[in-house]
Formats: sequence, C-alpha cells, structure tokens
Amino acid sequence: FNICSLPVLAKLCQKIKFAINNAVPFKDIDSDKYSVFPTLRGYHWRGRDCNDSNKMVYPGRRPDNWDVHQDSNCNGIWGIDPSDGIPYEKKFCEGSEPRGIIVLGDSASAHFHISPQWITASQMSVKSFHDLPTALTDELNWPQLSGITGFLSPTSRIKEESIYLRLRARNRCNHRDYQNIAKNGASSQNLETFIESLSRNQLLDHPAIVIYAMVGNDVCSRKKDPVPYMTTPEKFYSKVMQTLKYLNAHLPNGSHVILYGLPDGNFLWDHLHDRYHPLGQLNKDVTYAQFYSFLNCLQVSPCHGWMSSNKTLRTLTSERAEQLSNTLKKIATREKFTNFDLFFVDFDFQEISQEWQKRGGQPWQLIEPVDGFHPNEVASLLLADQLWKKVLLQWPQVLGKENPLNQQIEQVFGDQGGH
Amino acid sequence: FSQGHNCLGCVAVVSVVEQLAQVHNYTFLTSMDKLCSYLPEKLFLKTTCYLVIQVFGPDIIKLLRTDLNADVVCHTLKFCKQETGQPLCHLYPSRKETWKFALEKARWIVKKSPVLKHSGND
Repeated sequence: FNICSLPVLAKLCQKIKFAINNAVPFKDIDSDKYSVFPTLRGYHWRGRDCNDSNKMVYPGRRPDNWDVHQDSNCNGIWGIDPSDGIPYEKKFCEGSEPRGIIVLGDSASAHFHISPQWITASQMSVKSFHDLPTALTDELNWPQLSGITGFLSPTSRIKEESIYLRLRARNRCNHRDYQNIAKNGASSQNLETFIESLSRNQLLDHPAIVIYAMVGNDVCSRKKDPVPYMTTPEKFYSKVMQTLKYLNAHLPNGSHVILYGLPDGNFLWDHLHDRYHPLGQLNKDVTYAQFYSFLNCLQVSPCHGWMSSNKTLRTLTSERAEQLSNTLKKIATREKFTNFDLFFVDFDFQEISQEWQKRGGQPWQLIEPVDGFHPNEVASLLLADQLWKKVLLQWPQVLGKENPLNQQIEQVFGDQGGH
Repeated sequence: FSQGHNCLGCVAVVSVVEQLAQVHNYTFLTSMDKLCSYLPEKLFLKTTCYLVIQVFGPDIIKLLRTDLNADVVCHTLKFCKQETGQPLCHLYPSRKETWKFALEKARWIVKKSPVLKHSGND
C-alpha cells in the first residue's frame, strides 16, 4: 500500500518528492530557494527567508540600497541610525567583507542521525519520539546541528561550534548566510543531479566559502562486491573538475573552495566490532560485527567496504580513499579558477580522536551508535573545529577579518531575528 | 526502499517490541500498544503504527510467545526473504539447524493467518 497513491495526496507527495530529489525547499512561495518552513529542505538547510513573497530578498545577497527600507539580505540589519542618518547596514557591514558558508556534501555533512532512544526499550518514552517527524521530514538528517552549517546549540555537552556560527561570530553581517547542499548517498558522481539547488548569484550576492565534502560514497556502496563500484581516481578527477567549473560559473568573485579529504574508515571496525549495538545491549547478543554482517547480507550497508570483517576489503577501501584524497590534493595545488581560490584539508579522524581522548572520551563515542558508520554530533563539531583552526592558521583570508562592530550590531539588533 | 530495508525495519521493530516486553514485564500486546502510544500523531505515525498492529500484531504475538526471535518473525511474515542461492540474513546469532527448525515451527504457527494468506508473498 502506497499512501501517495491516494488521489488527495498525490499532488502533495509529488511536491515533497521534488523537494527531496532536487534538494530545494518544499515551501518556497517566491522560488528563491530560501524558506520560512524549517524541514523539507527549508531553513534547517539554508538561512531562513525573511520575506517569502519577494524573490529579491534572501540571505547572502549584497544589500539593496544599504537596506534602508527593508532587510534585503535577511541578516537582521536594516534601517537608518536616527542619530546620524547613516543606514545601519552601511555603518556596520561596509568593508567588513561578508561571506556565506556552503557545503556540498553527503550524509555526514547533512548530519545523518538515528536517535538510539528510538530503538532502546529501556529509554523509550513519549519524549524520545518527539523529534521523529522533524527527522523524517529532513531525511533523517539534522543539518541544524551539523558541524558546518549547524545553528542550534549542540545537544551533547561540547563547547565547539559549527563553521557557520563561528563565521557569524566573526562578522555578524554573515548572519543567516549558510547553505547545506548535502544529500544522503551523495558522491562526486551524482552531485550534478542536485548541485543546481545551490543558490548564489555572481552579480548580486556576497562571496562564499564552499566546502566540498564528499567523504565516503565514492568508495562506499552496499553491493556484495563493492570494489568494482568504487570511483576510480580518473573518474573522480573528471567529476570534481566538472563541479569546480560549475562553481566558477556561479560563485561571486573572491569566493573560496575547500576540498575536504576522505577518511581512513578502518577506525569504524577497529573501534566498534566487539562492542554491542543498541539492539544488542539488553541481552548482550548483537555486536557491531554481527550488525555489519546483517546489513551486508541484506545489501543495505551504507559502506560494505569499511563495515566488514574482511580486512583485505577494508584495506582496499582505505587505499582507494587515499588515492581519491590525493587526487583532491593534486587538483588543489595545480588548478586555478578565476572566481575562487582552492585549498585542500585532510579528514583527520586520528587527530580528533586524540583530542577527544585528551578530554577523557573514547574513540567509539565519536561514531553514530545506531548506524555504526557516520560521525556523530561530537565528531562533526570536533572536525569543524579542526577545519577552522587549520584554515585560520594557513589561509586566514578565507575566513575574513573580524568585524569590530559586532557588539554594536548585537546591541541594536539583538539576535538579528534568529537563524 | 529495497526488500533489505523492509527486513531491517521489521527486525528492528520486532526487537523493540520484544525488548519493551522484557524490560517492563509487559505482554507482547501491551508492548506493541505502548510503542504506538509513544509515537507522535504527526505524519500519521501513531495511526499507522496502530494499523500495523492490527494487521500483523496477532501473528507477531503468536510467534514471540513461542520464543521465536525477531529474525524468525520477520522471515515468517515475509518482510525478510532468502533469495535462491543467497545466505539467510539474520541479526541474532543462531545455528543453521536451529534456524531451519525455528522457521518450520513458525510457519506452522501462522499457517492459518489470514494476513499471510491474503498477502501471498508480499
């Protein structure tokens, strides 16, 4: 039985399907790709629209007439200072080099998370399922808590903030300028199917920092023999170049693109295989090794290559991931584009694991407990911290300068209307 | 969603029903009812859950009462299928012989199930 076959729901289902497939908001009256609705690719995924009936008003654009009459870029700064007649946007943001943050990624960037409370009998209550509808309408992702574009306070006790919140703290004029163009199962090979959901106008908008973070699906598949399905370095090079050419044609001049490497997923098996999965904790009868084997048997594993008891296969997967990371490194050093500069940053799980251990944690606590695969909220924020620090140290121009007027913006505009 | 996802979903839900009963000393019926009561009304989640109980509940209860585990329940209800020449996928550990016996026993228990009769293989 398919609920969408009901005539009353057919149109609605079609609209939802379109939003999910194309990674554009379900509710977007002015079709500017920004929404006032949180889920179904709404403001959990990109800055909340502050006027959904005017397509020239959206986060990230250069202000229209210094936003004297309306907040055309939704950063919460508009109007004229009555004391001197200068528009606030001009006073606070002119020359501050505002910029947005955009991630092109997979389920890790979208922060895929299945709550362990949903499957743990001893922790189950009405409260534990409260956020299930939100999660379902965000494709089981939590971009609002992700390492790159998250805007809510972390649910775990961790002080690190997302890249977006750091950029916003650095310059309050960047408020609401985030886009999470990430999708479950995304890879260099299928990014072209939804990259057009990226919203940036070369003439009208501020430059952006784009993080290209396809960190797994080029080497991961659910197939019985995943090796033939892995992206080859040649194919990878060609698709990444295709994406970069697209970005060069759409990003405003002065943007930055950071290519994020692939991890060595061996840590998944190493840290989890003999631990109990949430379904096996009560009776001590299901370890991650068994859970992985079940997923592989059903051919539903998100990454057979790394989530496997077969050491040779895990090593092969890591070797291919390393080759693809080297391809990204090569592209970053050799290729030049007119509208952005290009950088490469490693996905260094080892480093964040050591940092976590210094704080008294264990490496397995950085992995999503239910799927045994994705980096969890803590890992995502530690990775964001690592990325921020590396960029700040090596290429500070990417992050822009600190806005000395941040405090004044806060005094006048408070929380700037929320995210 | 593939056949594999259906199987995974079934095994997870039946495991939760079984474990809720174990933790709180509920009957399997109460356990299923509790699980549905926890779900929000939004997106018809609660309604769908009660509908699922109505359709599959009686068979699940019969099978779980005979100490059969979630894997066996889901294979019997045909959410999990063993393709020809492929291994039998299971989450919980079990010996091959025990499996064969458990599945035969389970099939016999739900032999007269109207749901399985009407749904055929699907």
